[in-house]
Amino acid sequence: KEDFVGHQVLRISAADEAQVQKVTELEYLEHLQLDFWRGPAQPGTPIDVRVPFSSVQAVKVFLEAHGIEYTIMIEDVQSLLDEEQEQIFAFQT
Amino acid sequence: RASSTDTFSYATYHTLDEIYGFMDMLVAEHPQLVSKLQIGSTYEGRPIYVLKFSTGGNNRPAIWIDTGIHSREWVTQASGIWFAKKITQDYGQDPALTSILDNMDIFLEIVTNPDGFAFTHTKNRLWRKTRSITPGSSCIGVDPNRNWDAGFGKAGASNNPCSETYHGKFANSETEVKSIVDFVKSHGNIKAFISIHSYSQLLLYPYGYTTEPASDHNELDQLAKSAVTALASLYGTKFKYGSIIKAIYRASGGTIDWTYNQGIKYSYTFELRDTGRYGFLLPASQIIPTAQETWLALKTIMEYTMNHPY
Repeated sequence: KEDFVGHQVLRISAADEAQVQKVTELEYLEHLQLDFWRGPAQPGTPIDVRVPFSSVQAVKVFLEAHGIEYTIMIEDVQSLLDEEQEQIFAFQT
Repeated sequence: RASSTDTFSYATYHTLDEIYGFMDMLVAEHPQLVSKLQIGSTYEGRPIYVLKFSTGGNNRPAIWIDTGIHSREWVTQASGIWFAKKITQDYGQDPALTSILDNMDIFLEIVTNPDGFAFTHTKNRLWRKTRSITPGSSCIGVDPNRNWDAGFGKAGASNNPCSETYHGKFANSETEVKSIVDFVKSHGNIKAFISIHSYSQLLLYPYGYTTEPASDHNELDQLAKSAVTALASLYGTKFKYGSIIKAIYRASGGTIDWTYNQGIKYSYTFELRDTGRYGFLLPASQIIPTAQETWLALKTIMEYTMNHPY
């Protein structure tokens, strides 16, 4: 089963079209293995992206270097998944 | 395993087998109202089931509701289960629903992407696409909401098989999509088509592949406003509404663009809870409230469809 330890979901706020474009460029860097939960759209609408642990640092440096605001929406995806599994298991038992 | 749909738990997430078992129980408990149709098989050979709610007549005007076309959006399949039970509970009790079912049929496809859904339970909880193999690529799956013959392949989808929004080799390449296309065409009397996704709390109408407004834009907008108002009346959950391309982004090959172009005027997509605290990992404690509030919006659209025959 796929493991998501250390994966974070970032909520990116692109202030203008140029910043949306910058984030869109990230989408094509396949080695980062980004999973856009909410894809890049017009400025002002949130962009949510799941970032594997191995890419977190690089992505944050990239965003900060371009002055693109972001917050951490989910600190660790795996911990939420564990909670979800526990809830299902608790119900089944 | 629940022994009836009364003891079945609607407040937890279920596997594909449990959901298919629920469907069989519901049909067995309400043979006069509910039947189960198989409209096709998935890439990996799983049956694709649709529940039909009908009180008689022959090829009556119908309403289509589907959930789970993106397999990781678990709150949608869970809501679909709740809707199915609600319909059987409220027929004969709730005047609006009773009137709808006395005049129309309702088709409900709870697991629209069975292969992807099974994969979220076994291998990768965040899987979104189908599980078809693309020759020449090591990446799996097509985005079933980019594979419809409406602006197919245009901007708003990816031609990269490794992308989450890969549109596939050709329109309707995915059997999960083609099965619905064939069903809609053979039925020929569907008057409303509602495809349910999560998350973001949006109610969307065509188009996603063009900025051209739909010819019924004003009516669709007004009805969307009424529907999200009804939804918010229960728990105050705020939904935005608008055309796909305006409310979120350009998306080509989408389900409701195709259904609208088929002449199904009341074509809508829901994006359920939440706005991004949990995203696709919405806690099970929110399943029932999400389903309850969404049901009010669905009833608004269904009632309007019934009262505005075309």
